Amino acid sequence: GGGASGPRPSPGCPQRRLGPRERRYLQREILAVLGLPGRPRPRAPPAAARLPASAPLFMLDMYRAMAGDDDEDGGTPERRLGRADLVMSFVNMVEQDRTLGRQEPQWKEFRFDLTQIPVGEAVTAAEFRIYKLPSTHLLNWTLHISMFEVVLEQSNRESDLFFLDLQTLRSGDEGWLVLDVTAASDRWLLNRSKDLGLRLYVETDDGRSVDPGLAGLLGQQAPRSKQPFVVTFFRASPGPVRAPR
Amino acid sequence: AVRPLKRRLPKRTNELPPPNKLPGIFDDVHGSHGRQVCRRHELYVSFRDLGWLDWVIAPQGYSAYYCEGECSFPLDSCMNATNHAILQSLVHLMKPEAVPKACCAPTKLSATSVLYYDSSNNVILRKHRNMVVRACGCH
Repeated sequence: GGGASGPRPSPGCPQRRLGPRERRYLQREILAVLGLPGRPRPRAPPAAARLPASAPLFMLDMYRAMAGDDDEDGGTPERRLGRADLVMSFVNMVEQDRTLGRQEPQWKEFRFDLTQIPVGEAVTAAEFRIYKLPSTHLLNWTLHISMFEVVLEQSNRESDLFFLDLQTLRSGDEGWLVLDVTAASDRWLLNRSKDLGLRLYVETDDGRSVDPGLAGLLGQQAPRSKQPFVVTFFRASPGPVRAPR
Repeated sequence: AVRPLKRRLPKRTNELPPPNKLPGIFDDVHGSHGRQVCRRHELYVSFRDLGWLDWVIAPQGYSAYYCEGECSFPLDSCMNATNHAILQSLVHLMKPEAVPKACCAPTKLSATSVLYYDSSNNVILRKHRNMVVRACGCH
C-alpha cells in the first residue's frame, strides 16, 4: 500500500506467468544481485497493528526521492540523499525511562539492534527521529533536547555517555525532531554485537531536568505513525562478490 | 532467459511512433535473412509472481529489459554502433570463420531502487546501479 511509485509493465509489455523452476531461479539470481544471502522473512505484525508505521512511511518518502533519480544514473543526486546508495531505518526494540520522583536527571533511553547492517558499508549520516507534541505541562518554555550515546553501562554509577547532538525548541512546537547521531556510527560499526543505546535529556533554560514525556516527546507507546526510529545513510560500496555460476 | 511472446506489428498510421514504442513498419527491424536487428526488448518481472510482496515494499516488479538482435553489416544508425563495431561487422563479412559479428549489448543502463523489510523488520532502501537497460547497440 501507500501508492509507491516504481516501474510498472508498459502497455505493450508481454505478460507471462513464470513456471515454478523459472521462479526459483529468478529469485536466487535477483537476491544475489541485491546482495542478500537469502529471502528476508519479516515478522508480520498483529492485524490490529497493521497501520502505517513511522519508519516505513519515512522510507517510502526517501524511496520516491531516490527512484526519481534512477533514470538519471550518474547525474546530480537528490540533495537530501547526497551520494547515499543505501538507507536503513531501525525501529527501537527497548525503551527505558527515568522520570519524575528521583533526584537524578530524567531521561528516556532507546535501544536499537544494528546487527543487520552489512559489513563494509561506510556511514555518511545517521539521524534519530522522534515526534514531539505541544507540551500541555510546560507552557511557553524553551527546552534544550540533548542526545547521548550510551557507551558503557555501569552497575554502580551513571553510564558512560558520549555527546551527540543538542536541539533547542519551544514547548509548544510540534513535529518531527531530528537529532544527528552520526558521531555514534564509528563505534557501532566496530561493535556490531552490541545494541546502540541512545539517551535523551530535556532541560529548561535554568538547567532543570524535565520528563521527556511531559515535554511532548513520544516513545514506543505513541501511535505507529509517530514512533521514534533511527535512519542511517551509507555511501556506496562495491557489491558483494558473486560466486561464478 | 525468459523469452517474450511474439508480437503483431502495429497498424499503419500517418504519425511516427514515439521512440519508446515497439518498432513498427516505419522501422527497418529486419536485418539479414529476416532476423530482427539489435534492439531493446521489454520484459517485466512481477514481484507478486515471485511471492515477494510480504517483504518488498516497492517497486512492484523489475524491468528486466534485454538486448537481442543481429549486428550485421551495414550497421544502421538506429543500432547505436561504435566505429569499431562497424569495422568488425565488415571484417566479419570478409572472414566470417575468424571474426565474429559485433555483439548486441546494453549501451546505456540506469539504476533501480528497492525498498524492503529485512528479517528484523527494519526498512532498507538500496539503489542498485546499472540494473535496467535503457538502450542497446552493437559493440
